Amino acid sequence: DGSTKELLSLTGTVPVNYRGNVYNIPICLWLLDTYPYNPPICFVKPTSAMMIKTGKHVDANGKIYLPYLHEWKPPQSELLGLIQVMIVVFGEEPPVFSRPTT
Amino acid sequence: KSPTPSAPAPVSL
Repeated sequence: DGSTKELLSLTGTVPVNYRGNVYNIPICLWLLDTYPYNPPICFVKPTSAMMIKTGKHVDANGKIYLPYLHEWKPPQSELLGLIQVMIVVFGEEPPVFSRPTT
Repeated sequence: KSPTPSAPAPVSL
């Protein structure tokens, strides 16, 4: 409708253990003005040296889809739980891979 | 100091 809002975003990395190594997956969480009643909007923020691996939980824009977000119910659902779910999910299916250095 | 972002090497299929 053309309206704009100023939102709070949290940017950082999530420590993920994949095949025995720990990687710091860069993510950004956008908190809506209706937070915590609505889940944050989450993105993977690949650096220039990374490429997004689309899959069940990540689309081509890096947007993250998780049951935890879809079934968000405060106060049980909160950021710490969300990040813990990301650590598990990304440990099985990393959302980003480093670009092959030609 | 926040950790430096890193990602696994692509798995060669």
